[in-house]
Parts: sequence; structure tokens; C-alpha cells
Amino acid sequence: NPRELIAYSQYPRPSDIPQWNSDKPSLKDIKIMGYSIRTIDYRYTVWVGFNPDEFLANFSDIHAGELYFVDSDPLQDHNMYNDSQGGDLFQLLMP
Amino acid sequence: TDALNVLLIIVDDLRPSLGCYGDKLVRSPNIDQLASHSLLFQNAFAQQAVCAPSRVSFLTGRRPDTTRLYDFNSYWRVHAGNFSTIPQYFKENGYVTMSVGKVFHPGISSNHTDDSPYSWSFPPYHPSSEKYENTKTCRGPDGELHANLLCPVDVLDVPEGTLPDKQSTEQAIQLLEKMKTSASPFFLAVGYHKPHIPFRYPKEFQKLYPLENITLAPDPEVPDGLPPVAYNPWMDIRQREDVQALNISVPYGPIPVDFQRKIRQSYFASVSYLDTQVGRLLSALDDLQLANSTIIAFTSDHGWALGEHGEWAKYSNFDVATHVPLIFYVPGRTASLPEAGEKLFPYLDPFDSASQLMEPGRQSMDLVELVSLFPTLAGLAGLQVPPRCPVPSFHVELCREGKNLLKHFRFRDLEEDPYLPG
Repeated sequence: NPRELIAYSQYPRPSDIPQWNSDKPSLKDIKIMGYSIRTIDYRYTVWVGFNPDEFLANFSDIHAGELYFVDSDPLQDHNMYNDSQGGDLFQLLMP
Repeated sequence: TDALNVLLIIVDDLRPSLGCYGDKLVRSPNIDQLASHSLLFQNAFAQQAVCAPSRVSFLTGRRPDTTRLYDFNSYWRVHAGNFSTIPQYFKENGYVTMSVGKVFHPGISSNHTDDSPYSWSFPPYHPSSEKYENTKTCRGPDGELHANLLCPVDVLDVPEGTLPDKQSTEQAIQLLEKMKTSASPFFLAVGYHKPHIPFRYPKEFQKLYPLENITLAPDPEVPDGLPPVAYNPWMDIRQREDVQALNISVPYGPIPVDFQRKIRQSYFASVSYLDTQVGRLLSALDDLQLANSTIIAFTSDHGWALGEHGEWAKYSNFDVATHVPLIFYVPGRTASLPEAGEKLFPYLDPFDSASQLMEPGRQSMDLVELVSLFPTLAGLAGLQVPPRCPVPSFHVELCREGKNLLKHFRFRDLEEDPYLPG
């Protein structure tokens, strides 16, 4: 089961562009959540719309994505998201 | 047949820049020695790279979307659900539970009480010198005191003549001495402050890392393809007086190369200082003959970027921000029980050039998460492992979202050894 070998993390942002509170946005200011899945082969992240009143992420409102392959890019410097069929992969691996 | 004690060591902002994780520069002999008797997870990750959400997540065994804590401003029992914590579970199972230093993030996120009395048998201990951490105690080149990022100090010169982590070690050792004769098992959580900023550490530790030996991050530029939303503009670093003086443009302006080296030097020096505190604590555990009856778990709330991708600090989804050390020592399982008089954890001086790098005892390469700490510690201690959480689980007080890692502790060579207990 590939889900047995996945680690999840997430980070909130107040905006698409870095601003003074991008590091530590208060709950009310969170507009976007970056959800990451890691496998032994890659890290895949989608930054999606987030409603702080309902604590709900909207996975059809994708703001950006990241995809890094461990073997070819262990430092995560070459984002392959736009070169991939990212949305399909994410749907497949969502918990 | 007696219950095992638990010593949980939580470090603040420690990425796996440790000898036992293959770092050739950092001197961490005491943590390496712990790892040499332990199971070390090479690929462990935090659920969110900022203090309060990460700590509430792994201490409750639930992800941030369940604790509903993404910032510093709410208490999960009021805001999300009355979730049990690791120490609470041990307390309810007959353990004396104690908190020293920064275990829960202080403030409203732990109800201004470190979740006491739910989690702890006694009021948590905080070192008195903690209040000076962000004050002007760093001697600058102008001879004046500043609130700097880089803050090597002469400990005799600072207020109270001590530092928070030294006080926490002393307090933890005192508690171990008291618990040695206790009829009840203990769960002692010790939260160290360093290497969290400011890098306020005894200045002699700088000598371990001459600037000429300090390299820059291998990839110090912001990657072309990085979406702006993914970038962390490290605002807390910029607020320190010595960084402000560099007049760096926001958000992408790079830190001058010389200063990058100094940040890395001070981070590594802080790690070695932390290592000495861990060493003193574990040596005391050994001296008190508690090493054969105490599980030791060692981890950090998240990692820390040291210039990779043009970023500093945490606050992102990059591996440098989420990758954490995770080490478990289980007496009689990850290592043989110490013989009478044998010391497993003698104090090792990082300044001793003769000390050899110790390899981890056992390692797992599997991806694991900090939310697994709760079920794994419960299982290792012989308590019933909390059930998996349903979805949603806001109404369930005791359950866990992380995997139980106990299967990683089944070692064929140990199981075939008739002389090992358990």
C-alpha cells in the first residue's frame, strides 16, 4: 500500500505573493494552504484555496504546485510541477 | 515486568545536522552516542514547520487539520476537540508526568499552562533565564548590548549567569534523582530551546566551527521555478538588530555571503551546545542506573533552512524545514541491557578531538511522521496503542492519526538472542 510510505505536511499562506505575514499568518488571514505528500521518490505539493472560517481546503482552487524528484533533484531546486500530470497524481495519492 | 519510564527530549528547530545523520562537520558526540544504542529514522517529517502547530500535532497525535491550529492563537481543547495528549495518556495510565523547558509552545496554544493539569502531574518547569532570550544581551562590535541574531555569550556575563537550556538540564536531573526511588514510572519531557534563534550560546562553542571551514548552502539562490506562494521570506530573522543593519531587500534580497557563513557557524555551534546538555542529561540517567528502565525518544519540532533556496528559518514545505531527527532508545530492544556498572551514555566532550564518530545502532529508511510518536511511545511502554481516528475525529478524545512504528523495533537478531529479555 503506497499510503503506508507517505509523509504529509502542510503550510498556510495569506497570499500568493510573499508579504510581511507570509511566515506566520494568523488563522483569519490564511487564504491558501500548501499540502505536501512525500514518498521515498518525490515531494508533491499543491497550494490550494483555504477558508479559515470553515477550515476547508478547496482542492479545485489550485494556486500553484511543486514536484521534486528525490533521485534527480535531492535539494529540491527544479520544480517539475508544470511538466507533469500533477493533478492526476495528487488525486491518486490523496489520503 | 516493571513499566518502563519515558524520557522524551524535544529540541527546537533542529534539522538532522548531526553526526549520526551523516553530517561530517557538526560535532554532536552525545546525540551520536544515543543513536548508537537506538533505532534512528532517517526519513522522519514534521506535519507543519512552525513550533506551536507542530508540537500540538505530535503531542496529540493528530494533524493540523484536526487540531485546527495553524498559528499560535488558539487552544485545541476549546477550538477543535478535547484531544488527549501523549503525557496525559501516560498520566492516566499511572505515570508521573513532568515537563521541563519548552515542550508545549507557551501561550494560548497550550492554554498559558502548558496544558496543565491535563498533561502533567506537577506544574511545568520553565527556566528563569528564559525571559532574557529576546532581550539585549548580545555584545556587539560597538561594545553595547543588542538583540542580535548571532549571540555568542560569556555565560558569566549574562543575566543570572546561566542560560535556559543549562537550567533545564539541571532541573531534569533533579527530577530524575527524585524519581529514582519512586514507586510509579515516570514520563519526563525535556524541551530544549536551542538551536532556535537567537543563537545565544556559550561563545567557546564557536571555536568548533572556524569560519574558514563553514561552507554556504549548496543552492543559495531562490529557484527559478519556485512559485512565490511557496517562498518563506524569513521575517523573524530580519527583525534581529544585526540583520536589520544589513539593510536586505524584502522579500528575496539575499543575505551577504559573509553573514550567511556566520549564521551557519552559529547554528552549528548552538547544536553542539545543545549536544552537551543532552550529554549531561543522559549521563545523569546512566549514573542513576535508570538507563536500563527508561525509553528515550529524541526529536525536534521541525527543521530549519540554512540558506537553501535563498531561505532561512522554517515556515515552508521544503524538506530542510520539515525533516527532523527521530531516535528511539529502548532498553533491551534497540541495545542490550547495560551490565552492572556499565555506562551506556558517558558524557562526551565535543571539544575532545579524539572522540570518534559513532554510527547509529539501527536505522530505518522508511518515511515516517511525527504524528506517529504518540502510538509508538504508548506501544513501546506496553500501554494499549490508541485506536486509529475515524474521519472526522473531533468528537473522539483518544485516537491517533499516525502509524504505530512498533514493527520497526522487531529485530531478527535480537529475537533470536535467548539472553535478551522481552
